[in-house]
Amino acid sequence: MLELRLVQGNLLKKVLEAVKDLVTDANFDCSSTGFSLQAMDSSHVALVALLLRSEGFEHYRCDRNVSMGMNLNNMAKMLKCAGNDDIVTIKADDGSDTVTFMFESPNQDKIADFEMKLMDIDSEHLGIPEAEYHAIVRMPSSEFARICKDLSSIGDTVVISVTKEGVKFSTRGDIGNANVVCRQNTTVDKPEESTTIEMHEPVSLTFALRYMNSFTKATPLSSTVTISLSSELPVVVEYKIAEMGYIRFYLAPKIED
Amino acid sequence: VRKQSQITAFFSPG
Repeated sequence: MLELRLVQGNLLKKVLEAVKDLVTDANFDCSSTGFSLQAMDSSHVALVALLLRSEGFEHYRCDRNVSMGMNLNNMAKMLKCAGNDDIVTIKADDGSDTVTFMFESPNQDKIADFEMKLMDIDSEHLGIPEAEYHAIVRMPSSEFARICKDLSSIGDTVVISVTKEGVKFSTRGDIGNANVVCRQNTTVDKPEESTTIEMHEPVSLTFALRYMNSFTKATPLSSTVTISLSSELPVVVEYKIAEMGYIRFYLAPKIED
Repeated sequence: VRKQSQITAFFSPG
C-alpha cells in the first residue's frame, strides 16, 4: 500500500512539466526516504534525478519499496487536470498495475480520482559518484533560462567558462557569435537575485544548448539554479524544490574528438 | 572537432 499526500499539489505538476520533454517513460521509486526518479533521455546524453523527501508530504505511507513505471506524458496529462491549489494524493495498492491520482480542492468541495495504467520499464540505475566540482555558480533561474534561450537563437552549443572574472556563456553560429558574462553580485537586496561563484579552479566546458533549454523548464520550481562544473565531468544543473528536495539535470559535455 | 559524450561514459550502473 502506498499513499502520498502532497498539499502543494502544483509542485508535482511543475515537476512533470520539467521532465516530460526530456524523458518519455520512467520508473518512480518510492521508499521511506521519499518519492524519486532517475532517468536518462533516449540518447543517453542527459540524466535527470528527482527527489521529493517523505518529510515534505503531509501524509506519507509506503509499506515497501516500490518502483512504478509511468509514461510521463500521460502522467502530465492527468496532473494537468488538478487545480493549482489542489491537494494531490498518489495511491497504489501492492501489486497493482495502476496508480491513482486524487485531487482535492482546498475547501474539500471537489474530489477527483484519475487512475493511470502503469508500465514495465527496463531502466538501468546509474551510480552518481560524489565529486569535487571546480566551480559552482548559483544564479537566478530566470536569468539562466534567458541566457540559454538567447544563445540558442545564435548557435547550437554553449561554452560555459568560469574564471575569477565571472561565468561566461558563449556560442557561435552561422550569423555570428555571442558572449554573456555574469559577475558575482551579492549586493542586491534579495538573495534570490544574487549571483555567487565559488571557484576552486578555472573550468571551461562545451554543452548542447538543446538540452540546457530543456532543463530550464524546471524554472518555475525554484527562483535560483546551481550549476556545478568540473572538467571532463557532466555538468549538474540543480533546482532546489523548497522544503522537499531537488531536481538535478546532468549533461555530458562535448569533448575533443 | 568536438563530439557529444554520453552520461554512461561517466556514471556506471549501480
